[in-house]
Amino acid sequence: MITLEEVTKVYVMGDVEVHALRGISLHVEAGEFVAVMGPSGSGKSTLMNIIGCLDTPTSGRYILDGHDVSHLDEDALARIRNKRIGFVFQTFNLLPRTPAVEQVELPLIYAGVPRGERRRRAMDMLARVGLADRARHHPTELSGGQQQRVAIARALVTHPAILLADEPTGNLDTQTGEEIMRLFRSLHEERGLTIIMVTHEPDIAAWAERIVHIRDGRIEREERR
Amino acid sequence: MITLEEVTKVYVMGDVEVHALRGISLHVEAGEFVAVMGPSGSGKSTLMNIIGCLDTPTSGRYILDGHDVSHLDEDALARIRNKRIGFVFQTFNLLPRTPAVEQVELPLIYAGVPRGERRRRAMDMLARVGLADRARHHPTELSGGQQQRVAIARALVTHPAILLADEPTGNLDTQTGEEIMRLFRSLHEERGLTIIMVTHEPDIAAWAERIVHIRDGRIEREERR
Ligand SMILES: Nc1ncnc2c1ncn2[C@@H]1O[C@H](COP(=O)(O)OP(=O)(O)OP(=O)(O)O)[C@@H](O)[C@H]1O
Ligand SMILES: Nc1ncnc2c1ncn2[C@@H]1O[C@H](COP(=O)(O)OP(=O)(O)OP(=O)(O)O)[C@@H](O)[C@H]1O
Ligand SMILES: [Mg+2]
Ligand SMILES: [Mg+2]
Repeated sequence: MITLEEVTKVYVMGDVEVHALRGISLHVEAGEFVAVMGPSGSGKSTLMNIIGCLDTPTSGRYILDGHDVSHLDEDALARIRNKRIGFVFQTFNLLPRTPAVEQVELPLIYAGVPRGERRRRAMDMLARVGLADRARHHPTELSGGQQQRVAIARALVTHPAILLADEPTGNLDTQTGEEIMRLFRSLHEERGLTIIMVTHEPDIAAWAERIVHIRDGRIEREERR
Repeated sequence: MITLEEVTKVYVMGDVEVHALRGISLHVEAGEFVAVMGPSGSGKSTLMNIIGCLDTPTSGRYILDGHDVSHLDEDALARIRNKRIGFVFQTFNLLPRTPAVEQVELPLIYAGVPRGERRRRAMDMLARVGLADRARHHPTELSGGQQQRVAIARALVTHPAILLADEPTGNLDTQTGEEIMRLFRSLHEERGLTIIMVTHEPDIAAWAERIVHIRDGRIEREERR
């Protein structure tokens, strides 16, 4: 399903080059649940952005469902993202003056889902992350962990084939974090959802079947559970 | 140094009231290192905003260094903040198109520190959080944990009397998180820095001398170490 071959990513800032990814080769089967761990600045979010079709590699190949997507243009990447991928961003990326339920409806609008069903599905997913009573709140009226859970609900509402979650429990207490992991696990088991999740917490990584350790833009080692 | 007496905070949204704090009484001595833990949405950031003079209670009193600050206006609160308090926000609150070193210099500009000394102190604090080589990067050119560390450096650069840190390691791997905690501990021991830190990670809370557990806007229990 997901194959990266010697993927690199170089950021050029004037006369300075930042080598964020230095040759990543990775294969993730459909239906796998993979955790990604590594030091701050080691390239995890950069890797997630490439897998999620939000960015393209500097060199190397990315084959998604049998198609080479390494050099697609913005529109083609956007279409793949909207149909196949749900992304929970490390910094949430919610719309500033929009109620929680409308944040979660947004991907359904892009998918052409009718209004009544959109509202029903958005409210259902908000309930599943424990925020049924926060549907009308704007981001500034939500706690950090509540904003994070709105971002999670938004990523899941289209029933994507692949969930990419970048530190999804970074702002959640242990118990709420476990509720989210139980939600991920159940979607994984019920629907065969492929999950790639960045986390720095070993207790959260323990929910995955496989852990990929990143250091300095490379895969350092892997663990299978 | 910090005394809260029956502090409440009520948010009114049309005909709905959200009781974020339901009567908090808390005393923190100068030089104490306190951790605050509790479920998502339980009132931790609201409590921190009141202690940090970013917000005022709905009822109850807040006495800071012997002065009742519960009902000060914006300007008076801002003066206290700038002189006494360093705040690490749960969502960083960095300026969008500003290099890291200038983000850290900003509180020194308000404090009237001359240009050469500002640059030196900002670079020194960036080095202490491991980001000397990221000084020219803007927030979008930094990883999540690097943005978090810029926010930490900015909070510490004025040598505040009180550090308020809201989930300061939420985006940091275990090792980088420990480096930050060692920095906090050394400033606590060298300078008598008073620290109040929200965290959901027990390993991070273990660095404090005292843990306050919040639930539903109230203090549920405390632990001393
Ligand atoms: N401006 C606001 N208007 C209405 N409700 C608000 C507002 N700000 C916060 N709230 C609500 O107040 C409660 C407490 O919020 P707070 O941010 O203090 O929680 P928290 O303990 O920091 O949570 P987290 O661990 O998720 O960061 C939450 O339920 C939140 O929805
Ligand atoms: N647009 C950019 N321009 C220049 N450098 C960048 C840019 N984006 C990221 N970087 C650098 O690339 C490296 C990898 O960043 P990335 O966000 O992938 O790290 P990360 O592993 O997600 O870190 P964290 O755990 O702190 O979130 C970092 O050192 C960062 O400074
Ligand atoms: Mg990251
Ligand atoms: Mg909070």
